[in-house]
Amino acid sequence: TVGAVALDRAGNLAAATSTGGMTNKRVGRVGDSPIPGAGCYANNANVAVSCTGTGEVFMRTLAAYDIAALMEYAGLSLQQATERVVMEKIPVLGGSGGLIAVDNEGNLAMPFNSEGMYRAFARVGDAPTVGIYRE
Amino acid sequence: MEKAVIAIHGGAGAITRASMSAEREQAYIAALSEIITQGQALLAAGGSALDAVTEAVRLLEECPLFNAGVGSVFTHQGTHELDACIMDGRSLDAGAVAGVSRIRNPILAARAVLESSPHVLLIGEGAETFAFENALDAVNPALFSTPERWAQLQQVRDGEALLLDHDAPPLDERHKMG
Repeated sequence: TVGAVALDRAGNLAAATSTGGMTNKRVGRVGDSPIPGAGCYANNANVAVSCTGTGEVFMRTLAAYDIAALMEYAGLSLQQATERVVMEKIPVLGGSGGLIAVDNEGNLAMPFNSEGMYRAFARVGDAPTVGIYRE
Repeated sequence: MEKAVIAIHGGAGAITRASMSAEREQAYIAALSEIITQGQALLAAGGSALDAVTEAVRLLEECPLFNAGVGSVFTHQGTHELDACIMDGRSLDAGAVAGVSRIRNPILAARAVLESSPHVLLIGEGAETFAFENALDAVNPALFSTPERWAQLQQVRDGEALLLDHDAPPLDERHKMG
């Protein structure tokens, strides 16, 4: 699975996710990637999110939207909301994976509960940062 | 402070510790660096977040290292089924496609659904027909296949009896999520 989130100069957020699914999956199985609110979500009011992981768990938890909801209704910060979902809620249901998220202030979060996640970010005017493993 | 920012991911999973290849690791880092730099440039030029994520994901789909577009994994039956979604935070407009196999860049099909359809999610043949009606070209599903992905399918089918070759990627692609 691949994905991207962005905040532009006008203050607009967007998210995108694309996948080939799971190796050896049953034909017709669909995961979270194409489901708005599960594997992909963006709302200028708070956050843009793209997920990668155990699709069924991300669907059952509406992981991407859950982050927006935790920020909007519970007042959590981006870091708090993404940590809650990726490190607490997803593993309880046996899920593994991670996500990338940016809020409407330009804060970034890229948590994952697996050993690694291919990831990168770049602020306009700064050098890009790339990572694979847990720092 | 400049707030404009873009982030990308290429999947998460377990690390192939025993057979990690420095060359393969560098290939992943180079690909991620190139794609994030292009997304950054688009934002720096005043491009929209929607255009930036579309282009970043399109580039990730074109890179055979990642499980989307070219380089997608195989189903049990040895076929490809691709899914994609895009969402615009300004309006909560969203577009998505699922179970397609003849669209080169599923993210562009999802973008077309967002912009040109009253619906949010189209699947299978209907999604492909919609994409072709919206100026996306049909491709042979074999375009998405790579020898590495075929080998991964055989490993899983054979109960992982086969060993990884010496040039394994940093993350264990047999078990990588998403």
